[in-house]
Amino acid sequence: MNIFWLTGDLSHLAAIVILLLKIWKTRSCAGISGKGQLLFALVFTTRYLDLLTSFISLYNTSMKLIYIACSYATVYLIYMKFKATYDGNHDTFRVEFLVVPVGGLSFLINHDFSPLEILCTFSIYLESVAILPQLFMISKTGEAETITTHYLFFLGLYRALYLVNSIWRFYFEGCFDLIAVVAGVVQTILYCDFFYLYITKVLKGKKLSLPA
Amino acid sequence: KKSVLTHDEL
Repeated sequence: MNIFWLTGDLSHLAAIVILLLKIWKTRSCAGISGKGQLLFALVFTTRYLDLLTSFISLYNTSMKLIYIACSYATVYLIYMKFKATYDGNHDTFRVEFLVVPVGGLSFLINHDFSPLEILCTFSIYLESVAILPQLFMISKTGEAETITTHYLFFLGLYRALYLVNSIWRFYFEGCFDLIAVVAGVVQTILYCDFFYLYITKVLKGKKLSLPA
Repeated sequence: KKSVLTHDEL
């Protein structure tokens, strides 16, 4: 493990916990895309099925379990406990337009044509675009709460750090996973516009609002 | 070949 890998994981964890605490403390999921959170729950579920087949380390297992538990807790808060605050009218991204093509792609391009590997590949492809319902919602409402932007920042930062980790592992460990790297590049590119707004607005104390 | 990275990475 290297510093980029570890800080990537911690950034990912920070994002998940920030979102969960935001919803819990404010007793509201206003401005959060429930569909996006359903996609992330699906991403973790399909990727971490390897918990049942292989053991890597205590760190690996516990982080995977924490990610899964937090993502399901978030979905529960949005669709059950604080359903009244869920802004469904603005959460109108058609997720089938992501899930179906990504499902097809994972059958066509993978490392091994086995159920677990296809599901894991599916999760990597899906994760790369799973933020789109949330970004779509922000573009529809034209604004985001500052705490929501912190969530998005850490979620985007995590994959960027993982890309540096991939370069590191290529040079120092000789391993390279083209699928993970290409998906990681796509994922990071999707955040670039947001990163720009975050740095130029939110970090200067302004609320993130888009021009009408 | 299995995607090694995606199983030890999160």
